[in-house]
Amino acid sequence: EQLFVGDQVLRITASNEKQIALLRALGEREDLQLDFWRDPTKAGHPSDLRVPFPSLQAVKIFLESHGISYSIMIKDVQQLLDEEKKIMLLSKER
Amino acid sequence: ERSTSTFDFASYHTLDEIYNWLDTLVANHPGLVSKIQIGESYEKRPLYVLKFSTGGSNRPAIWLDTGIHSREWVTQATGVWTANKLAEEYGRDPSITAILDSMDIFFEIVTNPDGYAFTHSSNRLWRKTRSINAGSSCIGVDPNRNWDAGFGGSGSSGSPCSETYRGPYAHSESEVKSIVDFILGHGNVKALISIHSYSQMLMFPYGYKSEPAPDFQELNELAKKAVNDLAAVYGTKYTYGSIIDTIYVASGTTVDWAYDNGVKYSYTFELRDTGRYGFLLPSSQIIPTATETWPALLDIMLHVQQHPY
Repeated sequence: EQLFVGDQVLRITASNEKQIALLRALGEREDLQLDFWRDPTKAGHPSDLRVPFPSLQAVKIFLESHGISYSIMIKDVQQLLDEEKKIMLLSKER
Repeated sequence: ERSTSTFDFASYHTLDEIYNWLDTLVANHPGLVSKIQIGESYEKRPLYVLKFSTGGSNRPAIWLDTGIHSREWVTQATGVWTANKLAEEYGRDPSITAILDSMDIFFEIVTNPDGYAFTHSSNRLWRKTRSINAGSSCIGVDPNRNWDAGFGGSGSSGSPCSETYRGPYAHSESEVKSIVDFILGHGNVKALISIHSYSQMLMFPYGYKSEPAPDFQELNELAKKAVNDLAAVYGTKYTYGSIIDTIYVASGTTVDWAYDNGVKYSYTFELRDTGRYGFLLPSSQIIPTATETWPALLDIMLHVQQHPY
């Protein structure tokens, strides 16, 4: 089973078309294994990006160096998945 | 004695649990609900569709589907709750009774069973089908880019490793082809509603081109009413409009194919998340999500029933 320990989901808000293009180019980089949960569409619209733990530092440096604002929407994806699984089991027992 | 009353609608369920529940719903509503199989997935799982019908033959019909992107768990869960509501409300709710007294409803709750099973067994964030791509180590096709409507356009990817990989050719995926064959074979489908998550949007054609759909005005007005009635339940705000205006160019989508094939009322929902959990919406939000979506679905289905074409 694939685990997502330490992966984070960043909520990114591009402020102009140039930053949208930078985000799209970032998403194309297969070495980073990024997963857009919400694609970058328009300036001002949020996009959500799951970043595997090993790529986190590189991605945050990239965003900060280009002045692209972001916040952390999910601090640890695996933690939420573990919680989801636990609740499903509880429901089965019930 | 199996009964739908013991099924926990406020929890996420495995593929087997959902498939078993389909049989329970049919058993509990024999005069209204039946189950048909429209094909098989890539890994040979049955593709089941619930048929809601009060008689007649080849009546005008409404197609609903959830779960085409397997990781969007709140959609399959909303599908189960909504199917149960349809069955329970017939004969009680005047709108549902009027709709089902003159139309049939076909509801595919797990439209991508291979992907859904894979999210339970191996990768919770899997989105695509599980078909093998010749010449690539990457698996799967995005089933919402595989339809023959603007297929191959810029709003999809030609790379098998991309989450929006369109597939080797239109309708290459059996999960897609089975719906195509069913709807074209039926010949009297008047509306199609494909339910995704997340980002709270209600969208209609087109996604593959910027030119407005011929029925733009009517589709837009109906979407506006639907999202207002949805927001009235818990205040969840939706945006609405054509796919290309609301988000971006998207080629080969379900609703564009349906619209291009004569299904005038074609919509896609993007259900909540309100910006905290994304695809990992807690199960405690299943029933609120389904409850707020119900009046919007009702608006669209009632409009379809009252505006035959």
